[in-house]
Formats: sequence, C-alpha cells, structure tokens
Amino acid sequence: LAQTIGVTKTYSLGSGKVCALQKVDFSVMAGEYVSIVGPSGSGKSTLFNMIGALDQPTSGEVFLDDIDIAQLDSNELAWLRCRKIGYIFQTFNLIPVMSAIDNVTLPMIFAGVESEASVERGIDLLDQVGLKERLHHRPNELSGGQQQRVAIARALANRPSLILADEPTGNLDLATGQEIIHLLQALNQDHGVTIITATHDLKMIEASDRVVHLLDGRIVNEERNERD
Amino acid sequence: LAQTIGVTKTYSLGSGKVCALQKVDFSVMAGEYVSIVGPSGSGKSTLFNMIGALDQPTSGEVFLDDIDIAQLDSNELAWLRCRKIGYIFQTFNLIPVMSAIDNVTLPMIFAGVESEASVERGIDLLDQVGLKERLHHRPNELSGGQQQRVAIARALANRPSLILADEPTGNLDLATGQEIIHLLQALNQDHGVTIITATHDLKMIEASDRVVHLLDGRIVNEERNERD
Ligand SMILES: Nc1ncnc2c1ncn2[C@@H]1O[C@H](COP(=O)(O)OP(=O)(O)OP(=O)(O)O)[C@@H](O)[C@H]1O
Ligand SMILES: Nc1ncnc2c1ncn2[C@@H]1O[C@H](COP(=O)(O)OP(=O)(O)OP(=O)(O)O)[C@@H](O)[C@H]1O
Ligand SMILES: [Mg+2]
Ligand SMILES: [Mg+2]
Repeated sequence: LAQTIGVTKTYSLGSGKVCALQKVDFSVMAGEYVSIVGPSGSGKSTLFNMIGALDQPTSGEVFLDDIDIAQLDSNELAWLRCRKIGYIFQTFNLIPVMSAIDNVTLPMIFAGVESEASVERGIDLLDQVGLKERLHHRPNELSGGQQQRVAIARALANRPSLILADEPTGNLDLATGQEIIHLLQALNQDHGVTIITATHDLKMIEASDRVVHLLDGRIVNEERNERD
Repeated sequence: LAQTIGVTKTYSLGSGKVCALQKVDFSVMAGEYVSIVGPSGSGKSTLFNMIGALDQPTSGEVFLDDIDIAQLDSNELAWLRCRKIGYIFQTFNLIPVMSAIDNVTLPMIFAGVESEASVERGIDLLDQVGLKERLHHRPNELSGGQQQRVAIARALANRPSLILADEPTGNLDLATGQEIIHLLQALNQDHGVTIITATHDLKMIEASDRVVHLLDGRIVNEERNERD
C-alpha cells in the first residue's frame, strides 16, 4: 500500500545540514498495522510527512498504491490527503477558531459530504473518542488530551484507507489511551484499514503486527509481533 | 510552599457551564515532589494554571509562600511567574519566530541577567536536555519531543524554586523521558526545588514523594511513595 525507496531528507539551515532520514526503505502492506519506534529526533514524523505526501524527500521515491506520488499534480495530492489518508498530527494542528465538531466535519465538507450527514458522522466520531460533551468547545477550551482526541476523530472522518497516527496517545492517561488503541485496532481488524503509528506507548506497540525501529534517520531493526 | 483552599473553576460557554475544578484543597510543602494523575479532562492543567498564577479561580484561594496571590498586583505576579515558578506547558508554548537558544534565554533577559551569562546558561540547559546540536533551530525545525525539551530547558532558566511540569514526557521515548525524570529528580534532591508534575508516565509517578489523584475536578485519593 505504501512504500518508500531510498528516501533521504536533508534540511539545510543557516547553521548547517540536518539529515533527518537516510536512504530509508520502508513498506507497508494493505491491512497491516505497523508501529515505528525510535528516540526523539530519530525521524518518525519526517517519515510520516513523506508517506502522507505533506513534504517531499530530498532524494528517493514514495509510492502509494504503486503510484509515485512525485508524479501527482496538486489536485491529485489534495484528494489523497483528504480522502485516502487520515493524518493524526503529533501537535494536533486543529483550527483554533473552530469548535471540535467543526474541526471534525471540515474534511467531510471538502470531500463533498452534505452538511447534515457530516454533522451526524462528526458527532458519532467525537462520541467514539469520549467527547460528545465537548462538541462546541474550541481547542483552547479543551484539555491537551481532548485536543488530541479531536485530531484523532478528524483523521477518521473520511474513512481513510491509511491512517498515519503520530504519537496519538502522548497526552492521554492509560485508560483513555487504551480506548484509542482499541478504536484503531478495530478499524484495522474489522475494516482492513492500514495503520502506521509513530509511538513510544508500549501498549500501542504490542497491538501492532510489526515494529520498525528508527535511529538517526535509519531503519535499524524490525520485528514481527506474534498476535493471536 | 503552595496551597489551594476550596478552589473552584467554572468555565461558562454558550453551550453551558463546565466545572473544571470543584473545591480543591491541595498543598505542597517546600522541597516536595508531587505527581498529579487523572484522566484526560480531569482538571490537571487547570489546577496548574491556578497554582502558577496564570488564571484565577472562580472561588477559593491560592497561596504561594503563604501569600494570597489574588492580592498581588501585576508587577508582583510577573515577578512570580518569571523568577519563582518554572512552568513546562503541556503544549510547549514556544515562541515560533525564535530559535531554541533565544526561547531559553528570554526569561533570563526579563530577569535582568546580562546577555553573555544568559547565553552560557542557555547552552548548558539545552545540553542537559540533549539539544546542544539544535541551539539555532526554531520550533518548526524541531521534532515534537525536541520542542518539549526546549520548553523544559526554558522553565529551568531562572532557577525557580517551584516547577510546574505539565506532562513533560508526553512526547518523549522512554530513554529520553528517563533523562528528564532524572534531571527533575536531581533538582529536587540536590537543590530542594519543589516539583509538581501532571503526568501519566508511570516512571515519573514512581519518582515522586506523593501522588494525588484527580477525577472530574476533585481530589479523590492521595498516596505516599515509599522512596529510599
Ligand atoms: N524543518 C527542519 N529543519 C531542520 N531540521 C529539522 C526540521 N524538521 C525536523 N528537523 C530535524 O530532523 C530530525 C527528525 O525530526 P522528526 O520530527 O522526524 O523526529 P521524531 O522522530 O518525530 O521525534 P519526536 O519523537 O521527538 O517527535 C530532528 O533531529 C529535527 O531536529
Ligand atoms: N477555556 C475553557 N472553557 C471551557 N472548558 C474548558 C476550558 N479549559 C478547559 N476546559 C475543560 O475543563 C476540563 C479540565 O481541563 P484540563 O485542561 O484541566 O484537563 P487535564 O486534566 O489537564 O486533561 P489532559 O490530561 O487531557 O491534559 C476539561 O473537561 C476541559 O474541557
Ligand atoms: Mg515526531
Ligand atoms: Mg492537561
């Protein structure tokens, strides 16, 4: 479903070059649940930006459904990011002036879903992440973990076939984190949604089929989980 | 050192009232290391805003060093927040247009520390959190966990006697998180700094003297840790 071949990402700042990813070969099969683990600064979010078509590699290719995304025009990329991929950002990236329900329905409006159906689905998604009492709160009227859960609900809005979850439980207590892990697991097991998470949450790692270790921008290890 | 008496915080939105804290009696002795735990949305950050004088209770009092902070004028409050209290925000709150080193030295400039000494201390603090290679990166040129560590370094800049750490390891892998736990522990044990953390990190909770459980804006349980 998703593949990076020889992906390198180098940032050039006034103070020098930072090599965030070095020749990363990474692939995920449709329906897989993969966790990417590694120290802070090892390149997890950068890899997600490559796979999610939010940024371009300095060299190497990224394929989604066997299509080289560097060949897509901006409309095709927009469609990918809106319909095919659900991105849960590490720093949430909610729209500050919009309420929780409006943040969640926005991608559906972009996808052409009519207003009543999108509000109904938005309420259902926010209920699934425990926020049905917070529909009309704006991000600054929500706790950190509540903002994180709005970001999660939003990523699921258009029923994406690929979810990129960047540290989705970082701001959650263990019980709420478990609910999110089960939510993602159910999408994977019952609906075949492909899930890639960047995480250091051991429970989330346990729930995945495969764990890929990143260190200083390189994949250094990979292990399969024996799941029943 | 810090005490809340009957602190209640109610937010009124168009859609109704939210009672974030209900008659909370909470106190911390000088030199203590206390963890506040509780589900997402239970009131941890709100309690921190009360203690850190960043917001006012709807009713009840907050005392710092036996002074009712509601009686302080804005200069006295500014001094408190700059010199006495170090606040590590759950969502970092770094200044986007400034580099890591400038973010860390800013509180020192406000405290009247002269420029060369503040840069020297800033570099040392960033080194202590593993970021001496990232001094000139701005927040959007840093990973999530690196931004969190800049926020930690900044909170320590003026050698506060009270640190409020709101989920300081939420974006960190276990090894980096351990470094932060040891850093805070050393400040507490070697320098008598009072530390209050809001966290769901079990390792951080283990490191504290006392654990206070919050649920729906109320303290529901408290336990002492037997530490060697
Ligand atoms: N725009 C940028 N310019 C320069 N360097 C950058 C930029 N963005 C990221 N980096 C650097 O690239 C490296 C990888 O960053 P990335 O965000 O992918 O790490 P990460 O594994 O997600 O870390 P974390 O667990 O802390 O979120 C980091 O060392 C970071 O400082
Ligand atoms: N400005 C606001 N207006 C309305 N409600 C608010 C506001 N700020 C916070 N709340 C609500 O107050 C409650 C407590 O929020 P708080 O941020 O203290 O929780 P928390 O324990 O820090 O949660 P988390 O673990 O998710 O960070 C939440 O239910 C939140 O929705
Ligand atoms: Mg990251
Ligand atoms: Mg909070």
